[in-house]
Amino acid sequence: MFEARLVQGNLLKKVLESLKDLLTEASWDCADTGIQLQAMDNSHVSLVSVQLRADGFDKFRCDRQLSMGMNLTSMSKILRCAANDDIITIKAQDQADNVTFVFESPNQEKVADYEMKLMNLDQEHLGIPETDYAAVIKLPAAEFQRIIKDLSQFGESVVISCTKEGVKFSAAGDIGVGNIKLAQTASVDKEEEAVTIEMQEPVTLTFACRYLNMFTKATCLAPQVTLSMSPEVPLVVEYKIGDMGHVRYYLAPKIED
Amino acid sequence: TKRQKNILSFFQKP
Repeated sequence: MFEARLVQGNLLKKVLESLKDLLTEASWDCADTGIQLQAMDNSHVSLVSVQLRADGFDKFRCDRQLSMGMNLTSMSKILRCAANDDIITIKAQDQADNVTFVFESPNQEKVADYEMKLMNLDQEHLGIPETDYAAVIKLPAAEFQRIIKDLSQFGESVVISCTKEGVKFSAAGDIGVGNIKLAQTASVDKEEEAVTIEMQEPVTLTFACRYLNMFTKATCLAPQVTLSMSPEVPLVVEYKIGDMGHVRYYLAPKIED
Repeated sequence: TKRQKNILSFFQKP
């Protein structure tokens, strides 16, 4: 028996919004420690990793490990039927071929349940090596979204360059060149408005705008986003899911042949 | 010109 109840059901709605453009189907791996998902996009350029810890749920029961293969477009359609303040429960029997989503209004006066067929998906989890990143940048998630959106008008790629002075985002194309520089914030009223940079060595990498734009669908999840970069390795774009986990996107850089 | 790398060239299959 698997059952996970989340009073803050809108977190799950937001997680699905942040995945559905990048992934069409994926497996949710459930264990007594929580729920995890790892999947690559169709063109194998990026990888998404989601973690939802058991202790972040209001009720969590997972008698035996199970992997629930789901069509994320369908899951997203179902979750859109839940109101933002609904309590969401996910339920499945052991070795079941379907999953049930239950949405309860806060006053318990409306209860809806939706059943969805599970899929058999080929599991292929990749090993992500432990990496000490050369630069770790934290910035407001909405600021990052704006920067990527603005620079996407100029070209297909964004160059992210991090030095002690700050971080620079650049794009070039037919209409011209755009550069956006962010300095580390000296002092801020709110922690979530801060730009912080932890840098071991300067690093410059080039990434496809298309993917960065899809990652920013997770902006609704968290006030801040963390970018971790090292020379010639994938960028990590991380959004926290409340205090129960994270969505991490890994994006392969564009590299000189 | 830079070429888009594949994520599989960085992360290992089990």
